[in-house]
Amino acid sequence: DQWVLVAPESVTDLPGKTENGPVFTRLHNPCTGEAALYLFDTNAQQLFEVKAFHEDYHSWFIDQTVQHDGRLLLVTPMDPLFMVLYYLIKAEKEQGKFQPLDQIVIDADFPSCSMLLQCAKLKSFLHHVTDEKEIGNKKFYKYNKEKTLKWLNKKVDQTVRALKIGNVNVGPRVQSTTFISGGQGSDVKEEDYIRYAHGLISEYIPKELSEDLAKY
Amino acid sequence: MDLSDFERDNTGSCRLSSPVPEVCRAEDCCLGIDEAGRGPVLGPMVYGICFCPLSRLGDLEALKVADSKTLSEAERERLFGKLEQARDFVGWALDILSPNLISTSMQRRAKYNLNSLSHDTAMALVQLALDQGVRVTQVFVDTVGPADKYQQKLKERFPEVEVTVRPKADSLFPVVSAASICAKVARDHAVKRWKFLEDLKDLKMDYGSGYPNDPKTKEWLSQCLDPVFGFPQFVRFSWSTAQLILDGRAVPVRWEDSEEGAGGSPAAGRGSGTPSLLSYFARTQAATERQSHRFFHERGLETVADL
Amino acid sequence: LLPCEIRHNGPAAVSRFFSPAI
Repeated sequence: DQWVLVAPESVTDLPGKTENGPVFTRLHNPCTGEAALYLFDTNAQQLFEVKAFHEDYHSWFIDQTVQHDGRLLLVTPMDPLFMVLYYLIKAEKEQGKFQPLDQIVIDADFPSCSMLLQCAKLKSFLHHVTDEKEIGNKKFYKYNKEKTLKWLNKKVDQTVRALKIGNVNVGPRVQSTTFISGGQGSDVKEEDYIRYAHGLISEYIPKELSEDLAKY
Repeated sequence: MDLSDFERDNTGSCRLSSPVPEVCRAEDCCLGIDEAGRGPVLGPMVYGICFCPLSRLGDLEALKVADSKTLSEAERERLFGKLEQARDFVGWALDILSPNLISTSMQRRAKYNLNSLSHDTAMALVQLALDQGVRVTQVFVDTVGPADKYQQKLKERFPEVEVTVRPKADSLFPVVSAASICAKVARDHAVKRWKFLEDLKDLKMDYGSGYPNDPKTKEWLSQCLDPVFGFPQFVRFSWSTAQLILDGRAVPVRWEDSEEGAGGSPAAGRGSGTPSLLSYFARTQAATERQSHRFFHERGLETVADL
Repeated sequence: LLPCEIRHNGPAAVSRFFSPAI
């Protein structure tokens, strides 16, 4: 079996000897609720989402072989907070109390979700979406909706900036992505950027939260 | 006959022509058109024209360029030599159409069938003669498809020229016989000197006559078949003989314009129906499938659930 | 990447039939 994949080189960096190389794993997609493929790099320091460029009627020649599956897999870094957010919201609904993270991020259907807790900086960014308590040496977390909306709003702002820099067509006109025009056209407003960015961010959060974010 | 250009690159088409005799520019001429290699599944098809002044038709007849189908390869060579020696009043031109060109024309999305290809090639050669200053007043040609339609096509294209489309024209008109000789000699040479681009390893070149109903040819086709790539470019993929072998023994391949619902036609085959215009705009989506954000589906990007 | 779907996984004599071009 083989696949064609484009990923940052850092995915396969092996600092020293380690058996914990990059791992493809299925996790709970926070938007659809279904299983989707993700990648953890060495020692699960970073999370990546796996997307595929997929058009009909393609296959690959790879050296002296033919591969029926004509997808091109693309691996891009993803903020693990999006993944953890689902479990925080769930815990808030079910328990409504402060809990240690390793008791929040548990999933019988996707046991490798615990690898999310190894991601670098996750713990230092949790405060964007949670209230924290420290008892002894242990930290306890509880979902905070207002903080989360504020954090997501920042994500939307960052996305708007990226859309403008990337000259992505966010206007109402349908236009081929390979068509290079002089600009967005006079009919594109700031609201269009925000709506588009909200839509993109919504791909990574539950539907209810997306609706709240839209109102926010 | 110098086919070195075609020997170097036998993937497209190649034109050859003799110098135009001065007398053909000064006097009214008749021009004959014929073809060679229409039926075989192997090798190129060649269209040829031959022209001479009306006043010298008797001299052309005296060369005894008879119905070339009855002649051996060696006899055809000899007659072509005679035509060359008569270069003071006989001119000729050829278009060699490679098997690759024939196959791709017949199988591309906007189908270009063999009859249209033949008509266009013939007309292009007549135009070449006119452009070179030959005073063509009469054209004789064998039927390709319905005779009346071909005649009308030629008359519309060359209104100043008297056109005669007749079955078995090569046995009726010496100038067509002469064109037939030129075309057949060219095909003989092209086939004999064919350079295979593909590495065919130890495959024996014993392919028989090259005609579809020749068991030796069919056997050779089966032997040279690659399950992914099909045949060498010496083979006309668009011929049903070739397609049947691919159907049975090659891996299924589907193209964007393959027939709807088909399991997949082999390497050479494509559907013949015109796809709906709508099929170019939307991919069908199951009713329950959630559509991702336009950023992703405009770029053909989707979430991966499984490898 | 090919403009067709080949329903097969396995060896293919790619270098016999194709040569890379830039």
